[in-house]
Amino acid sequence: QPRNTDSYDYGRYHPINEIYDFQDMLVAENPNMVSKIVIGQSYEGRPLNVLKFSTGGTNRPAIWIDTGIHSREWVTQASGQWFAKKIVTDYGRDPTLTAILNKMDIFLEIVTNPDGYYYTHNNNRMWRKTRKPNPGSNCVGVDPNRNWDAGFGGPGASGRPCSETYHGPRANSESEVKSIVDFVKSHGNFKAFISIHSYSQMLLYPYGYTRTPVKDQAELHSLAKKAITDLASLYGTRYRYGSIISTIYQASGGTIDWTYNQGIKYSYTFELRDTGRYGFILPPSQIIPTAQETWLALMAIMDHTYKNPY
Amino acid sequence: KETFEGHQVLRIVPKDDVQLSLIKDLEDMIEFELDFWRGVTDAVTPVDIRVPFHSLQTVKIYLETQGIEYSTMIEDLQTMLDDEQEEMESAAR
Repeated sequence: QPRNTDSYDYGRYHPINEIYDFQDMLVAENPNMVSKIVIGQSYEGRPLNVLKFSTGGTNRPAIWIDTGIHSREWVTQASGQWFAKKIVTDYGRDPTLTAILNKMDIFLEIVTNPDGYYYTHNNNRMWRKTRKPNPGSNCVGVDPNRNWDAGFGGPGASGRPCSETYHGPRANSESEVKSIVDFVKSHGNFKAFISIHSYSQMLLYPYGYTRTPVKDQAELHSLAKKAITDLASLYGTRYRYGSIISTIYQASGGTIDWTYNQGIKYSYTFELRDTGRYGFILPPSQIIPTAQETWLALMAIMDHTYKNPY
Repeated sequence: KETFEGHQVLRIVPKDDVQLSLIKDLEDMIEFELDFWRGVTDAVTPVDIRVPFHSLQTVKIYLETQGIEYSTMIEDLQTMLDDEQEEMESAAR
């Protein structure tokens, strides 16, 4: 077992217990900056851990980042661990991140769908949804990115429990979703919300459930362009960007549609790389390059959020 | 543990909206148990579909008769998953 987060291997995929141990190590090593908040429990009773990075103050304006809401997208949880270490390493060294953290907090949920993630390691590598049974059906699970109260149940999600995009019996039916909803509402001061998926190299902003452009479309579009330009500067990974509905397809009940409607202007979804033909089975050798290039885009969004308070 | 011997992932590049809707029709053929890794978006953007072994021949015939071009992105998914598992275990060791 790694003795500290310096010797932790960020270049490989870890089972859930190792990720939980990593989180506890990071907190123990950085008591003045990192704390762990358990915002709820998954259906099977696993803790929903959120790492809080703060240098003081109370209820400061905040930035949310989550990875792994679709459990089989392993490069996202792996990147989340690298982001966590990057934040504590760069604070005090990188002037941009230092300025951000001197005025804002960052919240990072690495394993947003723990039951699904455990299941991909032990039962079905292709699992995407939550693991709550659906009454009256043999099929288990709800797509946690169709379960939010934003156009819930509309076109762009399925009403069939066996579908990979099943929206669930009602909005927020999944504790993994409801816990974030309650936390965001009780905190009340989030200014950016970034939900990270893989794959297909896209940076998306709301809406997915309607063709009506968001009122901040121009700003979100130009910030997305800046972010993907910074991302591409490292390894040339080319991203497409735009609103969900115009760039990929109609998707209802999505995370960032709900967060944007809560007033969190800088709401984005990433679809990380597969620069080759691996799909979800991205080789571990690509974890760190993926995390490094994504970090540049995240910094662009966080820096813009910091410099444009609202 | 669910295994995926013989499952293939096909990368389909629709040429136009007609082919897009033909691929969308595949989504509704639930008996094929298709898993859309990359959904249908617009013409020229690849659609990646995991096809279980039992549906492979039917799906390929469907695509070929409709003149829809595809390539095999992953020949045998289980082989890749075995490699991934082996890599995890050796790294852990």
